[in-house]
Amino acid sequence: VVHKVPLVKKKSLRKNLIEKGLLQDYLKTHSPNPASKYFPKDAFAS
Amino acid sequence: ESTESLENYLDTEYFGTISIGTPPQEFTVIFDTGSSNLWVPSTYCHSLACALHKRFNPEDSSTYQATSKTLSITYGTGSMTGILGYDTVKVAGIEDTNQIFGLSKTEPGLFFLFAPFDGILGLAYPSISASDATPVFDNMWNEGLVSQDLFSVYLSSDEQKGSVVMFGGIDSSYYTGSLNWVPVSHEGYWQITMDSITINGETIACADSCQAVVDTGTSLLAGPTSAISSIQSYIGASENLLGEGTISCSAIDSLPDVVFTINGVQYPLPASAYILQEDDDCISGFEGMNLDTSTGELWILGDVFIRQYFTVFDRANNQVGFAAA
Repeated sequence: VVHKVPLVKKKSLRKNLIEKGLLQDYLKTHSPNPASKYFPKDAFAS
Repeated sequence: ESTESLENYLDTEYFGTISIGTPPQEFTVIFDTGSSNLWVPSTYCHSLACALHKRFNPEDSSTYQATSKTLSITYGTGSMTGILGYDTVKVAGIEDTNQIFGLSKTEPGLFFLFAPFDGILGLAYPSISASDATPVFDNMWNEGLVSQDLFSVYLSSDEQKGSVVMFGGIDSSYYTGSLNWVPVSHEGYWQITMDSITINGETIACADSCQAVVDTGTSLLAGPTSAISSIQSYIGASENLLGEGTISCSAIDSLPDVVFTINGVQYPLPASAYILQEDDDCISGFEGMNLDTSTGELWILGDVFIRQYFTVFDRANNQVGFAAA
């Protein structure tokens, strides 16, 4: 038995912010860094 | 004090629905293989961001059990704080009882205000779960609610439908050929060892192998800034004021595949996959990230990669399976 959750594709937060003219202000003070989601480097020791 | 939160989900586009409590209260969540906690906004939260999202009200659920434990999760420059409680979580018809989850009390900053999701359902290993909360899939398996200790993900390019997370099994109608298995190199994130990244047979990154995290909660394909700069330059992408790598849409027809070799198997990513087209504009599907690389190079295989390769996350054997979607 496979239990399936359908996923819907929606407008991203980035697009919402662009549409509201807020993204540039945000980027003036922040540099989004994808690495910041992940725990410190020792989490990546293989 | 954090001023922004959850910046890592800036580009996320795929969302699913779950419900919590009795009677069920519905939430839109990201099914995120790059984290391990389940949390949703709650009526304890009086941040403006919470007010504009669905909030779990424990007083309306007859099956809710409170705890005195607190939860704090840092995402990028900000954080979410809250408390932990237990309740029944319904996911894909599975009734996951006594599931621990976070009820947010504060979600600082304006950032989350415009997020198209309410919460996050983490699907990574329990070792990275904040407050040692048992992840949803672990609880499902422990309670015997799924027949196989694995789940799989298919992401469609279709704007409206087709994408799916499957718990407890693999549906072969979502891929062609056979699944190629890759051992998990560290049981925290869905982390694997990648052999190399090449274009036209020339190694452009990950020359001496590197680590990669398969993350449905990251939209693009992320790698070290220097390597990404080389790729952006190679494909003719240039950064705009919004931090995106803009590129001519006509390049889709002429640019070569970027080939990821993992466990000896080549996974080509065609230009039609790594160039993201929206209306008349095109942006690169690659993004740079700053990370201390003293332990080696790290790449994030996000939705750009997963759209091309149906992915199985096999907890029973600690391996990831890829097949052409």
